[in-house]
Amino acid sequence: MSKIIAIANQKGGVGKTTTAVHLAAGMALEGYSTLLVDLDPQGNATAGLGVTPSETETGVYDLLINDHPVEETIHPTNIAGLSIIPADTRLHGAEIELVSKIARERILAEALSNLSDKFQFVVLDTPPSLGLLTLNAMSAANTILVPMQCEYYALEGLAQLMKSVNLVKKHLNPPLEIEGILLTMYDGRLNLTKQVADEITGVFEKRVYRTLIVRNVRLSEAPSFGQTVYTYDPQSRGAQNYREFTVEFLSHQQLP
Amino acid sequence: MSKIIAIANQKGGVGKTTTAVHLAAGMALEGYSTLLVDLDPQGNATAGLGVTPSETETGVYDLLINDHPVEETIHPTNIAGLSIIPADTRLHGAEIELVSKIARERILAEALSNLSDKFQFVVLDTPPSLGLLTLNAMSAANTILVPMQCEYYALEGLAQLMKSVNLVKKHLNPPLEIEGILLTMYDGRLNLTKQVADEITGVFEKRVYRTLIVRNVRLSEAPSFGQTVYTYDPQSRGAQNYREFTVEFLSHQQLP
Ligand SMILES: Nc1ncnc2c1ncn2[C@@H]1O[C@H](COP(=O)(O)OP(=O)(O)OP(=O)(O)O)[C@@H](O)[C@H]1O
Ligand SMILES: Nc1ncnc2c1ncn2[C@@H]1O[C@H](COP(=O)(O)OP(=O)(O)OP(=O)(O)O)[C@@H](O)[C@H]1O
Ligand SMILES: [Mg+2]
Ligand SMILES: [Mg+2]
Repeated sequence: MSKIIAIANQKGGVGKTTTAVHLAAGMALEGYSTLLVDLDPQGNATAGLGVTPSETETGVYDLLINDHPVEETIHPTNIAGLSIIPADTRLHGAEIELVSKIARERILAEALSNLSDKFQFVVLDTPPSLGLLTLNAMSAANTILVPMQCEYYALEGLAQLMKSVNLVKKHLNPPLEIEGILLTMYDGRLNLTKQVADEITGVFEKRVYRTLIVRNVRLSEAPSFGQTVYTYDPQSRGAQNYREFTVEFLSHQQLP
Repeated sequence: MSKIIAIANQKGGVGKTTTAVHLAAGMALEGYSTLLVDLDPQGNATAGLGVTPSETETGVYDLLINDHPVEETIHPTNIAGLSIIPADTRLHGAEIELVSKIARERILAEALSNLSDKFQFVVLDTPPSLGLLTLNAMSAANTILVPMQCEYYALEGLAQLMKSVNLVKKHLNPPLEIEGILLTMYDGRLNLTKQVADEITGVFEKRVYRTLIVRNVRLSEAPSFGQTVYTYDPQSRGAQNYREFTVEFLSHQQLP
């Protein structure tokens, strides 16, 4: 059975996609066969890996709305060991289309249960909301990884996120656990960053990763070339941080 | 009749709330009576103005779902001339609850049509999505103001946003126009910022505001004190930039 990790935080712009892409690619580069599922209608993870939706035809929308077999929605990326189920703009209407479906929160969980064992990890990128696409991700996942910017508004949203996680755990997916909290766009020179980081560590303790992802412009340049930062600028702080994070993440897994 | 401006961009974390709060407060400080409507379930604009949802009882949720008269959902803020219809966590479920309502995209437009003429401006903050809360905002608005970060993923989303605006204009709100594009978190030292800014200006020309909002930590510190940056640090770059922007915005309005 693959391990399924949802990357979720309803606060916008905190580094969900950047983390999903670089964890998935990082694990593939370490030799673990990985699948990335892009549940965000913006399709940033799809574009960030250089995959063009029109080329692939089938994607997440077909999986959730058209009941397509999961194996038919999987496409290769230009990274060995990493495959993707891409997003496309049809997903913008998916939340409304899902509302009237039976067991609407568990459609993704059912679909991924048919996945062959060839993937050791499945990473789910989610949109900045607590709507049906994110609920589907939380219902299908074994764990939730929460990227957190050290800013006030991002901190405000954490309590609401945890409430949603507990609701999903109670009604839809009892084994669901928090994988960890990753501090992103960290700037140690700012008091605000340190204050918020201290507050988060005070509450989540060991579940906060030791690796910090610093603010590094290379991370925001790479997607415009359809590349990860590992290829775009391997020596950059961004590449080092995400390689380090991938190793720390894997150290917590029960690996074969 | 009040002028209604929706602050919208489905890309997360681009400065929608920061712009909504500082434009609304900026106009109130210039003597124009203003109402801020917080349509984002995260309730960041509400918290950023120091308003606690429990105190106010009624808010946006009551307006959209419980058909409360609009005048009963309006509450004062600690800024003279600025009132708010606050968000609360009940809004997280609102998108699903709205789906089955008659004329579900125009509920806000109907509700705001009963607003007394005492407000010259109404500013709508929206969540990072193109769902029913944002569609309600676009249907109720006279114009849409788009905060844009000069990053690749933010640029990717612009075409999708314009498609949605045109759909709303065609089916729900024909007089809808683009008020303007505000470049936020601008860092002139980065090539990426300049490249993306050039691309946006190439397409939108005069509709891009001359005022640039630079990255300034004071803007992200202020909301943790429930204050705008005008009160928190009046001499900061952030305060100067948003005062300048408010004046530029007002120069395009037909004022009495
Ligand atoms: N550590 C970092 N340093 C600098 N820029 C970063 C970093 N991480 C992400 N970015 C950039 O910041 C922006 C927001 O990141 P990203 O899109 O990954 O966040 P998100 O949470 O997925 O956003 P959304 O809520 O819209 O899905 C992007 O333009 C991205 O390239
Ligand atoms: N010019 C700026 N300089 C520095 N920080 C900023 C600036 N503008 C906004 N911020 C901070 O960046 C973060 C994102 O801004 P904000 O929350 O206003 O964006 P948003 O588009 O409303 O996000 P969401 O998509 O989650 O609604 C916040 O923590 C905010 O305090
Ligand atoms: Mg994203
Ligand atoms: Mg916001």
